Amino acid sequence: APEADLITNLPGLSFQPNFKQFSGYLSGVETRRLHYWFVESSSNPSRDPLVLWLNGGPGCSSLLGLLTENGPFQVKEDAETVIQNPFSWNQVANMIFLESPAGVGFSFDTAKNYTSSDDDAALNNYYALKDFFRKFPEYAGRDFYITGESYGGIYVPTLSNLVMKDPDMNLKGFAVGNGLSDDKMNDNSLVYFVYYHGLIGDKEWFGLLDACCPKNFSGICDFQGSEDLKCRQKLIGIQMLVWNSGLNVYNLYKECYGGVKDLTLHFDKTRGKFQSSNFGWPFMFLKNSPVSQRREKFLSMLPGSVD
Amino acid sequence: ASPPCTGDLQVIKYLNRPDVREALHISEQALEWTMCSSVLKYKRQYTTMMPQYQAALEKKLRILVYNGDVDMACNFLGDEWFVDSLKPENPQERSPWYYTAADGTKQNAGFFKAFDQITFVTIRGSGHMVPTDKPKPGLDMFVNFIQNKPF
Repeated sequence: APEADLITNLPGLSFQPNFKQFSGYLSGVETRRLHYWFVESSSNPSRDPLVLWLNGGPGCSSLLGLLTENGPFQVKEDAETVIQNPFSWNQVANMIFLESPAGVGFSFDTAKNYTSSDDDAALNNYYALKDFFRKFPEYAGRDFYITGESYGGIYVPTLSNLVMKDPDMNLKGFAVGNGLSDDKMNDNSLVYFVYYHGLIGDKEWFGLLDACCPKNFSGICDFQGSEDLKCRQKLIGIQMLVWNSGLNVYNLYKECYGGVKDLTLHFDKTRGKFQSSNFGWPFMFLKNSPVSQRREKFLSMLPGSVD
Repeated sequence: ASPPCTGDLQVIKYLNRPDVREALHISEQALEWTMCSSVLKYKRQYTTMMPQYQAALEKKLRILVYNGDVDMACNFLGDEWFVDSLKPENPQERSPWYYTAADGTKQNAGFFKAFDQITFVTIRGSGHMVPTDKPKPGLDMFVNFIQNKPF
């Protein structure tokens, strides 16, 4: 293991970890430098499997996963005290948290090129893993799993398809949590989900079926495939209900942290947000979705001209 | 660049402390830490992962697809349809799975559907971030997966 990357004194720690941890950089393609934080298993690091964890976005940091989800540490409200997570996944695995692509978290590009894509992200993650095994040769041949969440539904399988061809990495499998697997299925199922959870009533539901599905259809309705204008307008209503009505889109039964700020889209207030972020989390506006199209329309208008 | 309705401001403050950056060996070239990047320009290329899953199944990889069942960003039903659409071999009946709660009682953790190489699992009452919302069932599920134990 690289001595220079060993974390010897993590500020605010309220307990003494019984595992080693490392933080530093892994080389991606050319000028890309990806930050990793590696926590060894607290059980049997020399035998437990190696697991990579990737948060989604695209563009969100995996350190969120480490510090708020399945890592060994949690930061308290005071932003100073670090406590132990009793349900950390490093109780049974050596966990790598990788910030990617470059431009995410502490990862950067020495040439300041912050463009990326699905294939580019997968390739850079693959190169970073190669570099990890160079830095930590004791993990060569170890059972290896790639895991992730949300837009990790794209990151994880695309990376796995590269890694599984590499005989130097002993990839056993992958896991995806609440992942984006298929745009069409995700969007169509959401309409059913919304009805089944009582967010729309019978009148709206039968109106949707009437506008979007062929007469006497059976099976699953392809709402997103409909070209009907009335259907598209009703689907905008569903998207607005899910994302902009004050519901917590990430947990229907949880309060919205900070409260509901605004129930309408105010262009002058949201424009900056849209411009600063070409993604959502995990994908606030799906490509070609009604909301995405509306966003594009907003962005082409002059500030102040629309509320 | 924070996701809607989520907090975690303490993480932003903590990771941007100079002493924390030093302890983590963060380069001076790194930007200020944010939850989600505001400099990244990302181009999506894929609208389905069907070919990638099929290739992984052909390579005999083991796959777990899990969903907190009250998330709307990536809802469980869409991922269940996706797994079904792969037509994996040897489908088992959709069944409940259980965990032991802090008070020692056996509780329903959700439902699962197992196939030869792929398992679809729901975590009852969890949102998008399963390890945060349901840490104990989340850990049990992870252990089952990497240790290849049945649910």
